[in-house]
Amino acid sequence: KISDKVINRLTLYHCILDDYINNNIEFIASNQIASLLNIDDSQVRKDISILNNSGKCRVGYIVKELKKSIEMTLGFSKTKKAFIVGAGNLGMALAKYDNFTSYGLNIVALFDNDTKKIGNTVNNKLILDINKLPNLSRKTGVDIAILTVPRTYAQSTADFLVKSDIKYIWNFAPVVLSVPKDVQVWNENLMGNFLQFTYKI
Amino acid sequence: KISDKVINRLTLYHCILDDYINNNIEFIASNQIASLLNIDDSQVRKDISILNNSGKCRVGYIVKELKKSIEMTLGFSKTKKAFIVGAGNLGMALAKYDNFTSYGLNIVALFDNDTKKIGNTVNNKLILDINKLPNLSRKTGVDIAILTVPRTYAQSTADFLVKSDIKYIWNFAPVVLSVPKDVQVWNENLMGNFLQFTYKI
Ligand SMILES: NC(=O)c1ccc[n+]([C@@H]2O[C@H](COP(=O)([O-])OP(=O)(O)OC[C@H]3O[C@@H](n4cnc5c(N)ncnc54)[C@H](O)[C@@H]3O)[C@@H](O)[C@H]2O)c1
Ligand SMILES: NC(=O)c1ccc[n+]([C@@H]2O[C@H](COP(=O)([O-])OP(=O)(O)OC[C@H]3O[C@@H](n4cnc5c(N)ncnc54)[C@H](O)[C@@H]3O)[C@@H](O)[C@H]2O)c1
Repeated sequence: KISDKVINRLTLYHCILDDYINNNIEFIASNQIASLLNIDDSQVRKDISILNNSGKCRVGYIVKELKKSIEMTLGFSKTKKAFIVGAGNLGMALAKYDNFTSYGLNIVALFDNDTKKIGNTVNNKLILDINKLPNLSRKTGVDIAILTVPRTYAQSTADFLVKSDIKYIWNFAPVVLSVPKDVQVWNENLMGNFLQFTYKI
Repeated sequence: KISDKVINRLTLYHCILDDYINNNIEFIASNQIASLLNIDDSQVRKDISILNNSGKCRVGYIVKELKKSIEMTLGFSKTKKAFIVGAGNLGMALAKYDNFTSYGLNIVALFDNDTKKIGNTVNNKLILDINKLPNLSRKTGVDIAILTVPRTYAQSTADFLVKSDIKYIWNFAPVVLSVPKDVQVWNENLMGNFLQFTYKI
């Protein structure tokens, strides 16, 4: 199993490799990655060594092979279908973001309880009545929900999702959700990240 | 200095305490926090012990005091003024989010290069021409930029920000920016977080 910190770094390496490909550069050395991220060269080499095939050659790593290898290891090609629950400012921004599909995230539909929003489409995805979620989740096998409802409704909506056979919740609301042991929650703590950044200022 | 991991956990404890206050509960025990986050009770007590005043009493911690102490330690009351650069889907969602001010983040204005957007306001904040940023940054002393432009323009926009005396960039674009040593970048790696979550699925 790869640790969270290494997955985070591999994704950043992937961004760098993407840029190199856009600029038609074929090879990259580990110290070029290290200096861009302000980390140790030995750390980069250690991270790359866990990949099944790093594309290593005499002059460094072959960019396309290293990128492919990161994608295989992190499961980019494994499609993960998800619902967005809460078609507000953040939910809509996430729904309009096409880059998610290249990482394997496929947003199937959005759900809301606001009748003014239900029935609209965003980026070819329908906004449906939240009460239709249990049926659709069972019919499509979607078990990941991206939770972007206001904090006041986060826990009650999570309870509803759990009853609808949702097993994974990517939670953007600033609330620590209480869920059964067989449900996994990932708290996207945007403010926590900002405070980590500004704490040092 | 407090590590990133501890700051992240303290912010989640703060969310839990906020909920307790909304439900008029006066005391909390460390094991209640631990079980909500699925972590060790000893970890919670260790984190709290670094605060200047934990509000510890016979029956656990006084919720209001513990919350205040986390806010003091993480600098919630220290106002951090920032510009949003790129008034697109994500930039607008961040600009409309009022909860940022309770963490000390004050978004002063947005900047864009799209003439259709320049001159509009969102959540009482003006969308200005990006070329006005250097002047405004010097006049207001704002040195934090939240970068939400498309990946293709991220590096060139970062170069422009550095020339405009911006010292801190909260970067949402999936690009590793190359900046001088005296400029600090925090990569908000949303996809990296999602992959950490789904990698284990
Ligand atoms: N906008 C941001 O930049 C930002 C940043 C950090 C965290 N967050 C968090 O993300 C969440 C969403 O924020 P936002 O700015 O998009 O809020 P928003 O108010 O714009 O959107 C919330 C949406 O949820 C819908 N909704 C409410 N109750 C519902 C229910 N029971 N079932 C289904 N839909 C329901 C509303 O109708 C609305 O469309 C909030 O919890 C917020 O704290 C937002
Ligand atoms: N939307 C999401 O959910 C999401 C998620 C993860 C990452 N991101 C990243 O965040 C960034 C913004 O995404 P988005 O969905 O808001 O894109 P968007 O296209 O909706 O918005 C981009 C905005 O930047 C402006 N812009 C372009 N060049 C500029 C320049 N040189 N100076 C100032 N403004 C400029 C555009 O006019 C537009 O308003 C992208 O890099 C994207 O990869 C977005």
